[in-house]
Amino acid sequence: MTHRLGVINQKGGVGKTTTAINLAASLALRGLPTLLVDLDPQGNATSGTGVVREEGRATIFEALLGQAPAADTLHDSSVPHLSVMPSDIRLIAVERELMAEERREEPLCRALDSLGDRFAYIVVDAPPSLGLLTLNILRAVRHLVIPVQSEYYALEGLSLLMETVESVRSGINPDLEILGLLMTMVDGRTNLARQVVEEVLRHFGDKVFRTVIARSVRLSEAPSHGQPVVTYDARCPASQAYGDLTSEVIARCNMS
Amino acid sequence: MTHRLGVINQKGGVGKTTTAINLAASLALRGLPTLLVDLDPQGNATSGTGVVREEGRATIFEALLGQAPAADTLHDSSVPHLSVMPSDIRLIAVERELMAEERREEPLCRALDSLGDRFAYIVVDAPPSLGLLTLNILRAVRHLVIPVQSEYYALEGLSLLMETVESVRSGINPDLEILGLLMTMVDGRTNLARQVVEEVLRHFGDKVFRTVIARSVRLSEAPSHGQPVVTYDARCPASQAYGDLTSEVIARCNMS
Ligand SMILES: Nc1ncnc2c1ncn2[C@@H]1O[C@H](COP(=O)(O)OP(=O)(O)OP(=O)(O)O)[C@@H](O)[C@H]1O
Ligand SMILES: Nc1ncnc2c1ncn2[C@@H]1O[C@H](COP(=O)(O)OP(=O)(O)OP(=O)(O)O)[C@@H](O)[C@H]1O
Ligand SMILES: [Mg+2]
Ligand SMILES: [Mg+2]
Repeated sequence: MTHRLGVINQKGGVGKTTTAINLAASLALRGLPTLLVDLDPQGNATSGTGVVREEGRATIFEALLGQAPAADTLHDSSVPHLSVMPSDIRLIAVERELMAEERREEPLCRALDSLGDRFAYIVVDAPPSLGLLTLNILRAVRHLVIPVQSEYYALEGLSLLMETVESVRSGINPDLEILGLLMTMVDGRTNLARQVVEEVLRHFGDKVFRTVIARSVRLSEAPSHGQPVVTYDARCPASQAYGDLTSEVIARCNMS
Repeated sequence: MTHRLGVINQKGGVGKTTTAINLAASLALRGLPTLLVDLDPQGNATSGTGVVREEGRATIFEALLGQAPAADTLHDSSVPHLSVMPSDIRLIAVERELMAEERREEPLCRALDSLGDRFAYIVVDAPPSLGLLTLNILRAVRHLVIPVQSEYYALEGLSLLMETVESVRSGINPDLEILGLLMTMVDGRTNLARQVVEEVLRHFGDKVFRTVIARSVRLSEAPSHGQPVVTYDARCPASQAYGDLTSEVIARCNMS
């Protein structure tokens, strides 16, 4: 049984990639075979884990179009038990390539199905939009982790995101569930951050992870070293926080 | 003669909306009739200027599809001389609606052309992607302001952005120019921010605006009051910085 998690939020810069990388790495460090899928044409999850796509190999683009098996696109990472399906800039064109297809939201689901049960967890990083790539994630996964930056604009986008999730649940993926909302980049010294956290707790209650990710410069330094923060600086508060988040994610996945 | 500026960067959360709002507001506060166009379905530029779209009126969505004149979509804001063309959630569907059209990159240009010379400046806020909405901006404007967050991932996306601009210049909009790159959210205390700023200066030299926007909590508080920071707290450092940026923008527009 593979647990499939999508890390989504159409608001830009809220910590999707940072969460996807460090959650996947923390799961792998516990010995759980984990796959990180980079479905964002920007490719930040690919470079943030230090993976360099091998030229000439099939990519996620061919796998989505059914032109190559998903298994051919997998790369090892520097973290034991962590595999990565790297991004491809051609993902930008997926919307156009799949326009004529009947079931345009199916390709990612088909690609992940073809991998069978070789992974305990699959974590998918989404681009900042609610277009076809994110729709493919909403169809393919069972659980969503929603990073919410403790800023005003981040609050605004949540109702649209929730509506989109509901319409997917009543249509193409009835099993879809929100595993939790994760407060990110929280600067405890500012009133704004406290107000936003309170607002999110008021609306979403237990759906909000107890773990909160504080603003931390170590998190923004790690990508330039091509490493998740949990291996770049395992003892820093950000690594502890992502470790705590991982425990919550495992517990919630096992409960549902 | 109307100066048309696009504020673009496919990386999410780098300060596009914050820059578009405060640049447009600062231009208006100098008595220059200015239009802020919100081409992001998230609608942050609309709410960040406190504009509430009137029900029943034509929106930017109809204007792009040629079903209503752009002039019908304009709203006043709380800032004198600043008009806003509010966003519409249906912008998400523009990619699908325009798929069959020959010249899918033309609609925004046609809509702005129809406004004639009533504005001295038009500032367009882009979504975090290089899809059809951003392509419409690249076709319709003459100048680009590119916010660059002082973070590692923000550097990664710049080469793709530059390639896209070049291909537009050699195709659908030969007049397109990069007015400048704006360093945003700079925390002078961290090495990372200094390294990123140095890297950007090394690559882009004079194209980088002298003005740098430091990280400032006032900037993230202002949207919850529905106001640009330049009116919410005119004396704070962030407002001064956006004022300085506006002087640079006016000078560069007049030189080109
Ligand atoms: N808790 C944190 N503290 C400080 N910086 C952070 C934190 N989390 C992420 N960052 C940094 O903030 C920036 C945005 O984070 P990230 O790229 O993960 O967001 P995203 O939602 O994936 O963005 P996009 O919408 O472009 O995909 C990155 O430069 C990252 O290194
Ligand atoms: N200089 C700054 N200091 C502190 N916070 C800032 C600064 N500039 C912007 N912000 C805040 O950071 C967040 C991201 O900024 P903004 O929404 O303007 O980016 P964007 O590029 O428009 O994002 P998107 O890609 O989602 O459209 C917002 O919550 C904003 O209030
Ligand atoms: Mg990302
Ligand atoms: Mg924005």
